Amino acid sequence: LLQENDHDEL
Amino acid sequence: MNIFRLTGDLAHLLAIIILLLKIWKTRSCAGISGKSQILFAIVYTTRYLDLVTTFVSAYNTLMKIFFLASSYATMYLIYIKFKATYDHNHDTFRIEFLVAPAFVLAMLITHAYTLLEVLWTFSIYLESVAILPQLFMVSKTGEAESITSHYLFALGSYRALYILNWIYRYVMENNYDLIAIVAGIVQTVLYCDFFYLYVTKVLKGKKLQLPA
Repeated sequence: LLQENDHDEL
Repeated sequence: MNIFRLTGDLAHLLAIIILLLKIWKTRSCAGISGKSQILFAIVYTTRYLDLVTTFVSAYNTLMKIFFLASSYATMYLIYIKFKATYDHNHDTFRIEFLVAPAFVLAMLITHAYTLLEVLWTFSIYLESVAILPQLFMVSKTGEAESITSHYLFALGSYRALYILNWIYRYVMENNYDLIAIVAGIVQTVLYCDFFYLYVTKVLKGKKLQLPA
């Protein structure tokens, strides 16, 4: 369901 | 990186610079909610803990450091340097009513049960409502200086531009993050009333004044 946060966005 | 993401980040950067310059040039933080600024400092601190664990890009690292440093600098200006000008009588929003639910929600709905990921999720939820003390202050005093309005407009635009970034990423990269998307929409909706007043009043050269 949820796609992982890629920690790119601020 | 796409154009929506970049302009969103630049709007965010602009908002912070406007706020710092306003306080510095006027030597006053009148009309600015210290409570919202405390919340933003909590948001950046809990979100950017990954500065020490994950390297994404020089851009990413520099922006994170700037957002962290500027939020602490803003708190210093409000609570120490220009404390005498801080309008605490109108800044009465109880931030624990935002921090506690954001934390509980982060424990319930998160991508992964690791310390960094739960704190990242908490920061996303908290950011979505962090402007409420500031909006509450504007509604309590019934007005905002033009420069404060420009700050709020730039700050609100940033998450609205991020929504376009998420649509773009979903379409072009088939990548999406539901936590960030839903919280970002909530955050943007909270500004809608203000956006309306900004366009109908401030852009026409009038002061932002709410009807009595």
